Amino acid sequence: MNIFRLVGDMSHLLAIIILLMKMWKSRSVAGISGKSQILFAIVFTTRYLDLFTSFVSIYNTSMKVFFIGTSYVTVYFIYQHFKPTYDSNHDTFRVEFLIVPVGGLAFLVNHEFSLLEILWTFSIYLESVAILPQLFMVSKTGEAESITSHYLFALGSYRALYLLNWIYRYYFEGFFDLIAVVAGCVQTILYCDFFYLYITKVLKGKKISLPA
Amino acid sequence: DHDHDDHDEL
Repeated sequence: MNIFRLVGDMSHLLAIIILLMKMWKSRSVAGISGKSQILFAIVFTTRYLDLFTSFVSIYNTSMKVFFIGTSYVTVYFIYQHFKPTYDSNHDTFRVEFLIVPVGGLAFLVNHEFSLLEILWTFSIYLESVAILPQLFMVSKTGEAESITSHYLFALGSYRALYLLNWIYRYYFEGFFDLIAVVAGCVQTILYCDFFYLYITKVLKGKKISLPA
Repeated sequence: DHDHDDHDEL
């Protein structure tokens, strides 16, 4: 565990807590893509099946359980508890265009052709693009609440910090996982446009609003 | 080299 990974994990944790707090306090899921959140629930479920097969540490296990649990709570909030506030008209990204190619790629490019390993690979690839329905929704409505922007910034930062973690691990531990690194780069690149808007607008007290 | 135990990351 190095500092980049720890801060990355904390950033990921913070993103999830910000999102849950936003929904709970405002009693609303307005501006949140239910499709992205379903994809994240699929990501965590398929990645953390190793909870049943291997134990790494208390930290590792509790984070995995937290991520899986909160992803289902989030989906429940959007599609059940706060459903009247869910903006489905603007959440129109076609997720099959992500799931099908990502599933195919996981079958073709993986470390080992076994069920758990293919599901792990699938989750890594899917995570890299899972935010697209959310970014699509922001661009479609042309705006994002500040709290939603904070959520997206924390969520995007997490994988960017993992990139630093992988550079560190490559030099000091000889660890290198090409699948995770390539997917992590893709994931971080997708956030770049948003990072720019966040730094130039949200940090100066304005909310993100795009020209029509 | 790689095996599933390497997935100690989240």
